[in-house]
Amino acid sequence: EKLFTGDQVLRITASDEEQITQLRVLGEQAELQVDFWRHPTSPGHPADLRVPFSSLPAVKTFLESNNISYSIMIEDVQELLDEEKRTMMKSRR
Amino acid sequence: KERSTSTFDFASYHTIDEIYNWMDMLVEDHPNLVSKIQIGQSYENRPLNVLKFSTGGSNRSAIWLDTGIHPREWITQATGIWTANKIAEEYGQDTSVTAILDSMDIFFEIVTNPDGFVFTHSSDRLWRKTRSINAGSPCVGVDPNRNWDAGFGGPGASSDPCSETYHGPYAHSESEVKALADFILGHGNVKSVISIHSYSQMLLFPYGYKTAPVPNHQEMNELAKKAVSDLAAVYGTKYTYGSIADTIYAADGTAVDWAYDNGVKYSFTFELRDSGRYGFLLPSAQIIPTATETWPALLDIMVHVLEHPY
Repeated sequence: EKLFTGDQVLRITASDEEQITQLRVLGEQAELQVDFWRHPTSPGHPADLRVPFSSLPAVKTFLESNNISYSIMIEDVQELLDEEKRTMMKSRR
Repeated sequence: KERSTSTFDFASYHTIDEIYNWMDMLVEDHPNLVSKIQIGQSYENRPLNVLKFSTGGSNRSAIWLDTGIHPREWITQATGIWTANKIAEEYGQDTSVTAILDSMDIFFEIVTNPDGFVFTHSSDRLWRKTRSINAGSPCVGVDPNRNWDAGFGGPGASSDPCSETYHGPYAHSESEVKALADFILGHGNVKSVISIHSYSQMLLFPYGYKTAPVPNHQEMNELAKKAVSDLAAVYGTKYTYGSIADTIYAADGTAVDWAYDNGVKYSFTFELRDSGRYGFLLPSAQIIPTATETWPALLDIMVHVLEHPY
């Protein structure tokens, strides 16, 4: 079973087309293994990016060095997944 | 196992076995309205089950609904279950539903990508694609909403099998896509395709593979405007709307573009809600609110289709 311990989802808001292009370039860097949950579309429209724990420093550095604003939408993906499983089990009981 | 649709917990997420059992129960509970048909098999040989809502007639005009082509979008399949139940319950009660089903059939595929859905329960909750093996690549699966024969292989899809938006080796390479396309073409009288996703809060229509407007763009835009307005009236959830290319980005090989190009004039795709905190992990407590607010928008489209025959 794939675990997502420490993975975060970042909510990113690009301010212009150049930043959108930078985000797309970020998404194409296979070694980071990021996963756009919501793709960057237009300036001011949020994009959501799941970032594996091991890639968090690199991705956050990339965003900050390019002045791309972001917030942490989900602190720890695995915690939410565990909660979801607990809810399903409780519902079954 | 649940023994009746009346005791089924619509406010919880369910496994594929539970959903398929529930579909059988719905058929048992509404034998004169609902039947189940199998339109094909998935890559891993799971049945592709479709609920048919029909009050009779032969090859009537039809509305196609599907949920869950991207399996990790769990709120979508859950909304599909609630909606199918609502259609069955409202026939004979609600004037709009009754009018629709007195003239038209509704086909509803609730688990459009069963292999992927099972995989999200067993191995990777965040899986998006099918589970077909890609020759020469260690990466599994094709994005089934980039696999349709509508601008296939162009911008907005990836040729890399390891990408989440991999379009596949050729159009309709995925059995889940081919079965659906063959069904719609074989039926020949499908007037509307509504393909439901999550979670960007949008109501979209063709095209995604080109920026040119569809010939009835104004009609689609006005209908979408009314639908999202009626949706927002329930809980205040704000949707954007418009063509895929204008509203999100260029996306090739999508289901609704294929449907439109194959003569289905009223082709829409929903992106259901997230309030901005959970994404694909939307808590089950939000299933019923999501389905409830989506219902009037769906009904708007279906009534429009009924009232605008072509």
